[in-house]
Amino acid sequence: MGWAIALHGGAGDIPKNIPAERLEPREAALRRILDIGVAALNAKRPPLDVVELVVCELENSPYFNAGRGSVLTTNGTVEMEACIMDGNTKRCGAVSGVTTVVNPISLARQIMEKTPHIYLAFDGAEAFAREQGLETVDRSHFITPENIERLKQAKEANRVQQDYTQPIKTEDQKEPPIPDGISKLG
Amino acid sequence: TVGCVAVDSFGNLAAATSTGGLVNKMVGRIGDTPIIGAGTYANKFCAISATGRGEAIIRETVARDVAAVMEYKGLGLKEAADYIVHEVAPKGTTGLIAVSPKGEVAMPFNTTGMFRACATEDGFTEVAIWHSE
Repeated sequence: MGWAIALHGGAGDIPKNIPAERLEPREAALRRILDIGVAALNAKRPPLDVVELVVCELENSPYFNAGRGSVLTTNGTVEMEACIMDGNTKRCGAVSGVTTVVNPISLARQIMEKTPHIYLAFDGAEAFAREQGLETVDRSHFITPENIERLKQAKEANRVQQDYTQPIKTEDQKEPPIPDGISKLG
Repeated sequence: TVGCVAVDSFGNLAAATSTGGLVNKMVGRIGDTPIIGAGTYANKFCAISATGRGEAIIRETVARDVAAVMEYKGLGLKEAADYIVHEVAPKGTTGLIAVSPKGEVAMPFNTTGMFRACATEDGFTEVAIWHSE
């Protein structure tokens, strides 16, 4: 038995001919953030601290769909979600619909540790984040040029889009899939 | 969607997941990430973080099901994770990362790729995107 760590930065229809300028920074971010997690485990930090630390780093990277790199709603806004869970106790915390909290995963942990509840959303979650003194920023902080372009293309195709996957039909849309060529990375 | 699962040398497990959701999602849409047992779960058998198509992951309670088949069917971590991702979740919708109290790691996905990385105390490290790298 020994420590172990795994992390992900999203799944989808990632083309094997992905341009290097899109691939390399994401690979580099994964390696850097993995090293941070490994160092924390080697320093005997508790797993709950390690997963929060690693996810904060991923949220702060614009290359992944969370925090700074979050994709946009149909209104061009960001609504972020996060969840954290401790295997020993099954204590957990979750948050949805936050728009100004820099690290939603830290808010989820605060909900787990400082409320009698598991899940807060939207205005109540925002208010609790401020009450706890978590860092907040203007909503524009989370909106990247790349995600503005992704939303534009998804709206033109009238589709929703999973991480790294070209826009796909929602269940009530019956028309055939659009051809390749509009996929953009998240 | 981003996530991390970790286990220390005493077998303590934790999971965390964070996301912006789907591009062009409706305002107010809730995905799988914050729904305990769908996109994130941890107990004494494993810690799981999922990524992909949220609605599919919610329907299949992907994260909780991995733990459940370990507990009730007696499968190992890799077998349980592979079963849920490849036999239960709709193709093209789901990836997950998982660790067990023994320090095992699984990272199956049924999409074309998944940005992922892992390390174990014995020195193994992997950073990968597609299958069979």
